[in-house]
Amino acid sequence: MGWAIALHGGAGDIPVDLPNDKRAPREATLRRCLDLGVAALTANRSPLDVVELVVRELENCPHFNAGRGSVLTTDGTVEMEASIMDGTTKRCGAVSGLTTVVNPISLARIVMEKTPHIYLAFDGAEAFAREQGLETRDQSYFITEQNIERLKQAKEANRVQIDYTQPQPVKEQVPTSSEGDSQIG
Amino acid sequence: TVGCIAVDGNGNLATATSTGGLVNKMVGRIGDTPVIGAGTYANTICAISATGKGESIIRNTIARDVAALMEYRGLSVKEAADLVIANAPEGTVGLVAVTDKGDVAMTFNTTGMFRACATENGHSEISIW
Repeated sequence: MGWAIALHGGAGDIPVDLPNDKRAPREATLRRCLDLGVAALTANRSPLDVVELVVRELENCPHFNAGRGSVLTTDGTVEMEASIMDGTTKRCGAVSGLTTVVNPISLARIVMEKTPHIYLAFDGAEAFAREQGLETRDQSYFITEQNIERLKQAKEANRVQIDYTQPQPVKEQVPTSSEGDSQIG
Repeated sequence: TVGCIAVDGNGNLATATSTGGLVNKMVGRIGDTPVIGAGTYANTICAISATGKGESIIRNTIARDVAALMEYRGLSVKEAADLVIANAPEGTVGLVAVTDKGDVAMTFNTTGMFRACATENGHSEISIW
């Protein structure tokens, strides 16, 4: 028995020759977030506090697909989602369809702690965030040049992408959207 | 997608996951992250945060399956995670999991997963592939 922590920044087709200018900032954020979490655990913060503050830090980093740096919908907007769960009590909170909330994970926690529900979405979730005084920003805060480019590429290839999927050569014939999973190429 | 799981020295567990979803997704599309039991789950035995293609994670109830295999069949967290990931569609899922004893599993069937972990007995890792 003893404390432990693990975190992730997304899984996908991460090329083994990822350029250093993409790899280094992500590894640095992982290291910083791990240190943050370890310090909180050794200071006897609750696991619920620890996972929230680590995910908030990851949401604030534009290099990961959450919060600032979220990938874009087909309309070029962000719709963020998050969830949190306490193992001891099985209490949990979830949100989706967020467009202005800076830290979705904190709204998920407030849903868990201050409502009789588990899951709030879209306008209701956004209104609840304002009611609770959570920090909100307009869409431009969340949108990065890199994700605008990724959306452009995905549209050209007429498909959706999971984290880190590499652009396909344009000449490849991609099936139409009605063919479901083949959309990730 | 980003996620974190933690257990304290008393065996209390928690998990959290957050994401922007899929690139070029339809407006209004919900992925696995807010669906408790699919992308995020925790009980008194383990805590899991998953990442990847939401539709695949929801169809395969990834997080709850890992917990159920530990709870009902007594598998270790590594055995449970490996089994669930091996049975999910290739190239679509990764997860981090921790138990009340502080055992950690970080498993994926994609090319890579940005991940990091540390334990009180001194193990520490930051990896991609």
